[in-house]
Amino acid sequence: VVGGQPGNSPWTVSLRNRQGQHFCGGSLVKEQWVLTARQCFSSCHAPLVGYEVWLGTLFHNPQPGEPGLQRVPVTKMVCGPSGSQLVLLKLERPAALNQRVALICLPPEQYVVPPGTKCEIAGWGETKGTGDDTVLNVASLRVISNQECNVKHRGRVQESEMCTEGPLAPVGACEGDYGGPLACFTLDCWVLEGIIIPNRVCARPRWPAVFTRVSVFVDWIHKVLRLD
Amino acid sequence: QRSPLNDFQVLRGTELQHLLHAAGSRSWQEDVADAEECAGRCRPLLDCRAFHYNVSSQGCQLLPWTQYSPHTRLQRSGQCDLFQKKDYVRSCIMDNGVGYRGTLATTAGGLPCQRWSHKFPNDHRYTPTLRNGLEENFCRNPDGDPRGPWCYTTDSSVRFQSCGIKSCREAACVRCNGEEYRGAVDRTESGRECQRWDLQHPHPHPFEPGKFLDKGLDDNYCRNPDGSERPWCYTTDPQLPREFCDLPRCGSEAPPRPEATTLHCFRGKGEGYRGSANTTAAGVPCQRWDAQSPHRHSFAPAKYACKDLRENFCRNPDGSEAPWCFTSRPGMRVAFCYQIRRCADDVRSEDCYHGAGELYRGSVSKTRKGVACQRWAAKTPHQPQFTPTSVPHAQLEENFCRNPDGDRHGPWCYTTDPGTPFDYCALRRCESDQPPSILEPPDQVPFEECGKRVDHWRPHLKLR
Repeated sequence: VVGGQPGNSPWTVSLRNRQGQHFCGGSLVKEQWVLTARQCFSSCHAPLVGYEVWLGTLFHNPQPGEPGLQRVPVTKMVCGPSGSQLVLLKLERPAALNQRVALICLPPEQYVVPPGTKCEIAGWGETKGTGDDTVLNVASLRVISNQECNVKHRGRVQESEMCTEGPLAPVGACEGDYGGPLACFTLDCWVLEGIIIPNRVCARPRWPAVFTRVSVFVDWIHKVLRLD
Repeated sequence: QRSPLNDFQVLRGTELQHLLHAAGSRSWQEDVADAEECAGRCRPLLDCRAFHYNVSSQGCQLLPWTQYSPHTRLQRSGQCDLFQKKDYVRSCIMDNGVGYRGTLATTAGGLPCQRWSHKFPNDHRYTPTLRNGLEENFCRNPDGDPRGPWCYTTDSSVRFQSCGIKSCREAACVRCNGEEYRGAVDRTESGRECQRWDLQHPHPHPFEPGKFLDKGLDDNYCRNPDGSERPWCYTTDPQLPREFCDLPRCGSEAPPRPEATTLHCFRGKGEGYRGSANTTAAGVPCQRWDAQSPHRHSFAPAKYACKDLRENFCRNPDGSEAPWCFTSRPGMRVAFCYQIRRCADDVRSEDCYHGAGELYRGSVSKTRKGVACQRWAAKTPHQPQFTPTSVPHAQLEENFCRNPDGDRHGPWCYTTDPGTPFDYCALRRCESDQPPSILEPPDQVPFEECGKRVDHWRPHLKLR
């Protein structure tokens, strides 16, 4: 995250490859399910042996045995509907919820976040030297309408996507954050409204960032959990 | 510091059954510490050619036969790993092949071999023993012939002939950087013996075979699991952790298949990407591959000729998760180029539907990944919630794609892939059909108790 601050986001998880390296973020939407970005995986049928989700830590490189750290293998991947750029990961066992690990709410189907809503992104990705690379960084962003966003993006932003404004200072998600949450505070709850997907550049000043709009695919998420 | 297991090839989760001997006819030795100790016991015994190692009881059962012995067959096993002496199961030879114990019984000229125990049609002075391994009429090299294993032939006019068994070095060649090399060479270019990949001594390492199933990390054979310039192995020499192997290159390098290369998007891990994106996702320009600054590296274009390491283009020469490059920023050595779009990997859609496809009544019956649909009336591999009788109006015929639950994302089906309960179909929305816009004023938001967190930041967390 560029332009963020060390912070707390108990639903944000770290995806780890076979070498134990962080490569993407994710959001804990059920005890045994993480929602992340399709871009993070080579295919919908990629072998998952050795891939893990790490939860309950703020550190990029937690020490083995760190209290609260949960390392759970990933056993299954379900790719979202075409165009969703989403993937659901099933964990080998449910994550233990506590003060460091929490679920994030899913929005109602087709819910459209009102422009101006205060949201935040979180991740252990590239900070471009603006933050502390060793811990989770969180940055605040404000939602703008697709209409406003499409002015700069020349109509390329789809309805299954949503945007946040591009502040004057460089603030936004970057490599290593993909799959992480855009969480918005609504009615006393944090709701997973967007998923960080790769944009053409990171945190470009005055340039709106594009996310996958989760509410368009909530029905698919519920269906996967129900039919599993 | 070679392990006795270095003389064995393993077949994980496999049991060797002898059809003429009852399973319990050979005793189990429970007083062994691990598979290495079993190997230590079997290796010096001339009548021990293999052993079972029970991974849960940690016992071992020595066996006088291998999978190529008569009346044997391999069987999947949840408890056992089968270790067989390499000389008995390898189809190539090391050095001059005096240790070869395979079952080839014809000469290079196609002549059947004479049984060693026979003195006719060609008389000779060899007497089969357990030690010299002159078994049946198999090719052997009892006199150390530099041309390798040979045999007397059944043709009286041709007394003996070489069997033409290839050396393990010649039996397989290296294509590109050897990531796919699956030969049986277990020596490095200086002649050191390789360490087994499933052992952590003398050199601990991260490449556990069970974690890298796609890298073929068998026994102690030369492999290239990390995108090095050519196959290598850890060595049994404590002083030298790893070393390249001396392997022949395949003839002319066939260029990558055109359909395997992409220019504007990447497929899978992007190993076939040949586009000209030359910045990282963070927008940092990439360093040229033929430059060593600001970052020194070993990916010289000349050593990775088939990886197209031109200029400073994003590439994936080492099997990483996606195309990447060394960056021009000193503080950032490498970075992925995730900004390159992924190619759609759906199969071509064969039909179209209107709205959400609830009224689709076509006969497409495969998913967007090309997997065949399960019949709606079937109960395996997935127990359906929607059946022809439970939702008659949906006309759930055969295994045709349908949308019995009004899924907004279109017709779907249960799949014949046990790991995928359901998936969307190889269908697209009809051109003339535009979905209703969702960008209406937001409606109310009912929530559960999720989405709560402790919001105040505890500085002491920065202190370990």
